[in-house]
Amino acid sequence: PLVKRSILAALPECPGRYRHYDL
Amino acid sequence: AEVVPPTVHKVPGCDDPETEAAARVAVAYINKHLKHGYKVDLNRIEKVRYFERRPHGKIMDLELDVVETTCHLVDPLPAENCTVRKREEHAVEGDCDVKMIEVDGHYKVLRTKCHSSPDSDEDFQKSCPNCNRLSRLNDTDVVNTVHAALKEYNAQNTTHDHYKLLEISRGHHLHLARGVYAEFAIVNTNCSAQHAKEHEDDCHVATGDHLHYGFCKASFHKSAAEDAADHHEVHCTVYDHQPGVHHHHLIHEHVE
Repeated sequence: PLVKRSILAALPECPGRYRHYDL
Repeated sequence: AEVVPPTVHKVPGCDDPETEAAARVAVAYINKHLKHGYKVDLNRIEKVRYFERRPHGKIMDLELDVVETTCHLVDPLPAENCTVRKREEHAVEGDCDVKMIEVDGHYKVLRTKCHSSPDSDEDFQKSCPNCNRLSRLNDTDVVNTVHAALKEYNAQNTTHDHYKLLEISRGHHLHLARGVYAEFAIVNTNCSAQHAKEHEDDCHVATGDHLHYGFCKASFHKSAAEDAADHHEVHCTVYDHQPGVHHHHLIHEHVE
């Protein structure tokens, strides 16, 4: 059977978190 | 031989431990090779790509967002112990492209390219309406404040070395106090303060174990009353001699 794969799971998690502040 | 384009090794996340480890190495490299201004700290990993490297290891392309700390590059304090400059002080950020290789958990930086700029006037105004905006480093008032402050510092104690200006690193107008604030780096010369009074042109940057760098903060307040004197203030920290540490680029560009 064909299973639909989640696209979100394959997306890279970028950009990362801010360590200080958002400029 | 047929040219095979590099293949994407895997899709890494920007906050993956491996990416963070690589970014730390990159930021240390950037700080070690700074030519002007202040040491930086990592703010955000914008992008990362890994490529397979034959016969083993991988090539890593990183885009890093870094922020200025309060430690000038002549300050011997390790960058990780430095305080990141507050946004209210009109922070400066840098965008850096880094190419590095990783083999068996060891990273080597191949190339870095950084471009730094202050927070935009519009954003800064929005986030901090009453804060003082950074001035250009060649702003006449900033330059005059620095020269007056250094003169005062050299005159304060006639027994110590005579210092020269290495670079002006920051400055802004104090609008409410009708004044100027500036930060600058200094280096000692082979002259005593007394000797420099008469023969300043003969004074050159000290060499060997006698070389000391310093960092100063100065402010100038214009008196509100016409007949009252203006107020100058300067505080400098001179660092112990750091064996093997030279800032030739700064000396050549700004002193000689």
